[in-house]
Amino acid sequence: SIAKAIIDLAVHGKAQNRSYERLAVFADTIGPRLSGSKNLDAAIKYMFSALQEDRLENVHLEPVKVPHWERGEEFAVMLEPRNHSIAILGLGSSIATPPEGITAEVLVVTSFDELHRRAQEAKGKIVVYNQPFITYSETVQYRSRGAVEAAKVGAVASLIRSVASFSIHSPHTGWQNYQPGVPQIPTACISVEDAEMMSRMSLQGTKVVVYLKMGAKTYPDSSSFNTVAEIVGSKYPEQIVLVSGHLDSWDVGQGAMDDGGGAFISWEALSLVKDLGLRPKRTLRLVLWTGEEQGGIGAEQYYQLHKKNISNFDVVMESDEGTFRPMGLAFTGTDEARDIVKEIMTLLLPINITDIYDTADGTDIDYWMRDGVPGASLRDDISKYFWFHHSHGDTMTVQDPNQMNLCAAVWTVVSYVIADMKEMLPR
Amino acid sequence: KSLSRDGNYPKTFEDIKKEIAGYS
Repeated sequence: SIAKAIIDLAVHGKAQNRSYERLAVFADTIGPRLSGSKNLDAAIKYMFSALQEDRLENVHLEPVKVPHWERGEEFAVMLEPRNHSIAILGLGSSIATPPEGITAEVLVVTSFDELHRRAQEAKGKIVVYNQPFITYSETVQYRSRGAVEAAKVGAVASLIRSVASFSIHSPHTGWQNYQPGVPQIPTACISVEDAEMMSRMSLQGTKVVVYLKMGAKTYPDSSSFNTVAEIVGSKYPEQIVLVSGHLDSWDVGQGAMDDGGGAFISWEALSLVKDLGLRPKRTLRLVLWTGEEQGGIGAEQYYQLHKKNISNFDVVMESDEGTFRPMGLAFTGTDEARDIVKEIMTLLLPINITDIYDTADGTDIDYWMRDGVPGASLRDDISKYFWFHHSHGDTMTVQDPNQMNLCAAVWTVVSYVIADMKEMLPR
Repeated sequence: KSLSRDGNYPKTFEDIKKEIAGYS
């Protein structure tokens, strides 16, 4: 009973808590791992040697180029109606303010629609977006496009309510996108509390003036690597089951949840298979992506390099939505393939995690799923994920060893069985 | 029906279910 053996080893056996403990040493040793930073270089070196020490096969680094942006010194202060220090985190790829900073009245809006309705009020102002958190995918548009929409109506900077479902004065960062032909203005996220306070003041008719200083700087692209390790298949070694997470993180907290958890349960899958002396028919390949937070940069270059072998990619799996209590597997593929994966999920009955959900989510595996390769992502209880996402709160304190054990069990049973079945998944 | 790579007929879903059950 291979599935049971994997579950027992991961949840109750000698591998219990290993993925959590490995992640804790890694996160405490390396810290946050922003694309282009020395910490990320150190993280890749660390993993290159750790995967070799774990006696995995074909451990190697695949060179890629990644963006290199640094936030520098930044702060914001409300000057009117009273002095108040605003909690900010500059957004990735933002430009700096002029050396003397920017002092301007704010225009607070709760949506792009309101901004467009009040466009004539925006000239020379700092636009503050106080958009409510709906869902990440919907609300992240304000982080991504807030500066461009504000610049289009003549604003001099944008401050965006953090894309977070809960806050204790914690700003959340992330990447943002300028648009060719639209002036570039400095942009940062602010805490939910500060966005709401300035909104209330404005609605009272109070004039709000803010001073913003940002030292952000974009450098030439940096060299980085996707980190790869394998258990080579016994019968069809050229066919691949890819399990992955991303090794880079934002320059806040420890990047333990995003995406240390996903990276380390993916490593755990290969370790568990190796510990049990198993060798599936197909190659089980671990990829730890670089440059994910800047838009799946490392993954795109990996895809370009390997797409010629796309017919040999059986399934691509990424865990990048937390490793809290697992609920099942999100899957993208044909109905026939879904039925097979549904059957595989029944093997997880001993831990009662057998559900399958629509559409796998994973920036780094999207390139393959778009070309018809079946894809899977770990579905977990993300009710608290956006409390900590891209914030200083993303630390090991957020992670739970038992939940990671269960996530690793799900991840390993699914990837091993697909790698060992007589036929590849239909596509 | 074409032969699959190890010379057998492609499996029915029932066959696949049985194969997967072998892992439990």
